Amino acid sequence: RIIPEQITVITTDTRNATWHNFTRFKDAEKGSHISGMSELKKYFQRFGYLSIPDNQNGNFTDVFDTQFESAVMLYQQKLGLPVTGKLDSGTISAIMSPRCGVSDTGPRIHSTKH
Amino acid sequence: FAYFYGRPRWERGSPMTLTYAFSPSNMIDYISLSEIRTVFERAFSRWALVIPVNFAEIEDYESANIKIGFFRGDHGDGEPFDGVLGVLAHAFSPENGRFHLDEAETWAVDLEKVKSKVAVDLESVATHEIGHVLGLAHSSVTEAVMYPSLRPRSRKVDLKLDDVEGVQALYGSNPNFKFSSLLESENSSNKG
Repeated sequence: RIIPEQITVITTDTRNATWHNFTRFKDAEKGSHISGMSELKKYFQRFGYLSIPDNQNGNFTDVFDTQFESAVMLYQQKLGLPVTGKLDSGTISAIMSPRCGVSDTGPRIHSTKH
Repeated sequence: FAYFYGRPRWERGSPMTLTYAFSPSNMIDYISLSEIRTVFERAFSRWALVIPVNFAEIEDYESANIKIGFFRGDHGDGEPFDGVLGVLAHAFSPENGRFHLDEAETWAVDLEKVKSKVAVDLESVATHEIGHVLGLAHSSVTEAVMYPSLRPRSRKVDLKLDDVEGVQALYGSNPNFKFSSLLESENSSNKG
């Protein structure tokens, strides 16, 4: 007796869940205010494009300000993307791609042996 | 190509031999150790082909120059891993030698055999992280091994001109290395 082959298709999102949420910032530009943008700023801080803010609690705001625009431009330059200063689809796609944890610009993981 | 701040490199005389070892306790069990060894041997040999540095595997993890292991979440170095995809791995600049891979990834040594949509090619990541261990930072050249991102199910293991020029500026050239062989390889892959 031949038993029909059962095929189970498991679909898995190919992007990290946290970073996948960044799609909602697509097309944001300087002056935008989008709830949760501080998370994206943390991403930029993690990989060396933004410094921790000087405000009292050291928290990022949800405003696409001049400093963030500079960070986006630096990111685009560093990743070989068109430098627009906006969160265009190519930039968002690059941000969501799996990557190495070493900082792109700063000495975040730079260390010497002790 | 780019370097870490201060342009650190290994200082071990010439010819230089760097030892590496796998963690006795932080490994994955769905790929055999012999397969992992083979993958890393190939990855190290690519760099050894272009610079006068040899890499030798040893058993003693603690005394190895380069310490390789798979870790999950917060593993004590201040750079916690984040689960599936996101950050895949990280390594420290010379002469630290720590080389960490995110245990949560679906690591693959043969993408033909692993069907997962989130499979990550171990050899590609290993080759990239060895570049960090040697002192290279991230490159802006999309095709370079030292470019910071890698899509799931993709493979990037061949050093490009940018990678080679960067690492040779740190360590000099392997006397047996010929740039023409690299250019031939790049031309053939472009045609492909």
